[in-house]
Amino acid sequence: RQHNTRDFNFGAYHPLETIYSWMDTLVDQHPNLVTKLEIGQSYENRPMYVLKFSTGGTNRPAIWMDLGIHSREWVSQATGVWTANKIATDYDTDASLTAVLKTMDIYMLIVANPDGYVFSHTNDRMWRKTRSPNSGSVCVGVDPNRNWDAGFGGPGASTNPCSETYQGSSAHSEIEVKNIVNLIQSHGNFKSFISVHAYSQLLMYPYGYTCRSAADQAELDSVGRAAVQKLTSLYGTTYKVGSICTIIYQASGGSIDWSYDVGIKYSFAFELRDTGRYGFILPADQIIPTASETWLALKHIMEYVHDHPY
Amino acid sequence: ERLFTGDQVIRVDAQSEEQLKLLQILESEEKWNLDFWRHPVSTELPVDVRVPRSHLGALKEYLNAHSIPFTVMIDDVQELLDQEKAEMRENHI
Repeated sequence: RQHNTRDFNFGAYHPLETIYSWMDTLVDQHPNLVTKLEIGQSYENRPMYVLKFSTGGTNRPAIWMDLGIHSREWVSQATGVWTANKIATDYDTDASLTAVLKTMDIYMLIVANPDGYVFSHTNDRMWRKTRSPNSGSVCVGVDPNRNWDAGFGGPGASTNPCSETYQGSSAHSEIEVKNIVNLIQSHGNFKSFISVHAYSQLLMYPYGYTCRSAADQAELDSVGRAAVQKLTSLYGTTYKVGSICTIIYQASGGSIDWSYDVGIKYSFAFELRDTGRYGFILPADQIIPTASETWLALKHIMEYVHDHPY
Repeated sequence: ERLFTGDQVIRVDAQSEEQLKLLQILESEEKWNLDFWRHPVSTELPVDVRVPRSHLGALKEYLNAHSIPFTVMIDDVQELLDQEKAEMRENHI
């Protein structure tokens, strides 16, 4: 196992086992801040590991971040690795991050769809969904971002198992989704839920299953715009901000709609960069710039959540 | 392992609601095994679609026939994937 995180190449894509092994190294390096929790297993029995960043207390108000729920969006998992390292190494030196971690915990699921991620490395680089079989169909997998109990089965999701946006047989039918739901519900004190995807350069907030405005739409919009302003300040990457329904399309069964409806007000979804050239096949040399600019937006959201307890 | 040799990613800029509708028809018909990386949702956002090599001609013909402007964003998907894999191998070593 690598005995220090310094020689880990954050500017490269890594297979699942390397990411999991690196997680152990990060925990070893920062035993008073980082712990690794197994929140359950995937359909093919791979562990789902969450990195918990905590300076103590019990069941503190918390911030959730998941990445890579769509497995082919490799820059999202890679951004998760870089961001986890950033939080661990900047704690105690970055004043605002340190203030957040004084009273809040951060939970980060870097590979939210491990089966799909492995499959995208070994069999089909364009794989997006989970890898669970669909009875009565030759087609495999469910779109894990249409499987949440939020407008489930509505517009923007498909009932066809061969579709890339297949919703699954029922809400939370996918164990990968269920594991997250169980953690969030058993913890009960999450204040922000951030789901990171790629690509399109968008920062979105609820709703997707309806074009009706969320009760906190104005606040979420202003937090989102301020966060994107910070992101753009680094390299000029432009983002659009808005609700899922107005900015892209009506999409039912999405994770941040579910988190918002269970009371987690500060729910956001990122679609990271591609800058218009590579789509899902973003070259590895853009991982660190992407993660660095995204961090400015993430930090803004975390600071805001910390400063606006509810 | 699935290969994408000769597949291209086409970036389409729908100029009107009507052209958007034509793209949405393509998407819903699951015609030609198109893989929409960015869906036809608004004339303000580009549509990116990975097209299997076997259907490239037919799709380009369809877009030209309806005067829907497009550019080739990725010329050969497999080439880019081979580069990505080579980089990962090198890094691993």
